[in-house]
Amino acid sequence: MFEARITQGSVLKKLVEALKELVTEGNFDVSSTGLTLQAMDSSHVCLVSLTLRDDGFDHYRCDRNMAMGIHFGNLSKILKCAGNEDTITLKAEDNADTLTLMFESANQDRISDFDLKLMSIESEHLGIPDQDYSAEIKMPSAEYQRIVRDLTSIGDTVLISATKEGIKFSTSGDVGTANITLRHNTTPEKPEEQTIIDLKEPVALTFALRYLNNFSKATPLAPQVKLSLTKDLPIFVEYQVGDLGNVRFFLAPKIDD
Amino acid sequence: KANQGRLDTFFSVV
Repeated sequence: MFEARITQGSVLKKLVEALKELVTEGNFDVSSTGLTLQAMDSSHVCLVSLTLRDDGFDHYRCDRNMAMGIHFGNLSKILKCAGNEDTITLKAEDNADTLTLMFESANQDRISDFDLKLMSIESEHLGIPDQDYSAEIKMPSAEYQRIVRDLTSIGDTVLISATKEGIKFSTSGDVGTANITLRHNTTPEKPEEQTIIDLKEPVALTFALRYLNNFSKATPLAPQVKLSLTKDLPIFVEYQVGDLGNVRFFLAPKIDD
Repeated sequence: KANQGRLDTFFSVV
């Protein structure tokens, strides 16, 4: 039996909205330590990794490890029926072919349940090594969203270069060119408004803006985002989801011929 | 012109 209850149901709604365009389906792997998901987009260019810890839920029980195959478009349809203030409970029997989602309004006067049909999904699991990155940049998630959105209107790819001067995002297209440089800035009093650049060595990599723009759909989940870069490796974009866990995106770089 | 890399070439399947 699997059961996970979260008072702040809007977090689940936001998570699924952040993922559903990148990955159409994937397995929720549940165990006694929490719920994880790893899924690649259909072209194997980017990967989403979600970790929700058992102790981040208001109630969590999982007697048996299970892989629940989810179609995110369908899960999104059901979660749209939940109110933003609702408590959401996920439930499944062992070896179930459905996942039950129960929504309770804040004052308990409306309770609804929906059963989502589960799928059988063969998924490849990629091993992502823990490693030291050449550059790590923490910045307000809204700033990241603005940069990738603005640059997407100019070009298709972005060159991200981290140097001691700061982190520069450059693109070009039919309209012309664009460069946006962010500098280390710890002046704002609120930590979530700061930009912190941790540079071990200069690095420059090119990425498809379409995906970076898509990652920014996770903006409502966290005030800050962390970008990690190393030469010839995928970029790692991470959002901490409060005490519940994190959502991580990896995107393969463009490679010169 | 740069080509789009695939994640499988950077991370191995476990």
